[in-house]
Amino acid sequence: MIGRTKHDEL
Amino acid sequence: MNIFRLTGDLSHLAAIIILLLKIWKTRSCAGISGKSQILFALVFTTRYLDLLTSFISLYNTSMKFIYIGCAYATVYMIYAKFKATYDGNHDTFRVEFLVVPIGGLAFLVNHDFSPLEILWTFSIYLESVAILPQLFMISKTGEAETITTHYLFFLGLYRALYLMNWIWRFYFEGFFDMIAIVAGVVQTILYCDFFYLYVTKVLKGKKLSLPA
Repeated sequence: MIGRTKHDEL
Repeated sequence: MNIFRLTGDLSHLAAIIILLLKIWKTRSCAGISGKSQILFALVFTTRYLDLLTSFISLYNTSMKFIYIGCAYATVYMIYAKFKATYDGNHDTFRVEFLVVPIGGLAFLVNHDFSPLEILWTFSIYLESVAILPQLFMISKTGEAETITTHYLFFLGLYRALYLMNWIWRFYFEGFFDMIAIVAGVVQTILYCDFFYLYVTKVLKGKKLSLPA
């Protein structure tokens, strides 16, 4: 499962 | 955001700043692998294209600009400003053997077959091995300046902290990204040998030198 927003990490 | 991700980002920022200052203050990039720095600039460029498409937070956006700016400034200093001090004879890792297979892998194993997502995946895979030219160079020269070992320590620590961040996020948010986790584990494992030398030598005040 991918988090809520696409890629919210740096 | 959690404490592991925040300290991870700050550790990453510290590494980038330490390297930039080392080159700027000593006006020398001796012992630094320009190839690794080019790979890091490529990692940030392919990962942060979403700066053009989505806004997550001021923190997220500003850190991305800082990372990209510092990465290109570092590459510029190595290959232009202080080119005379660049040790090309020892920076001989064949990066094409990294970039090409990883480019192929990003096409095969990704979350979504869209250009931005494939570039993001490429960047995640590339970052996990981008330090190899630098570690290879140190093994060839048999030593590293102490400031360079601090750079490598914080750079390796950042992804180790991200591993804890992903454990935290899986437990509290049910979030996990298998691609980032697997690449992050590989990346952190590549530093283990260096971490051992850093703790047993550099932290005891000795110079980091490898048995030639």
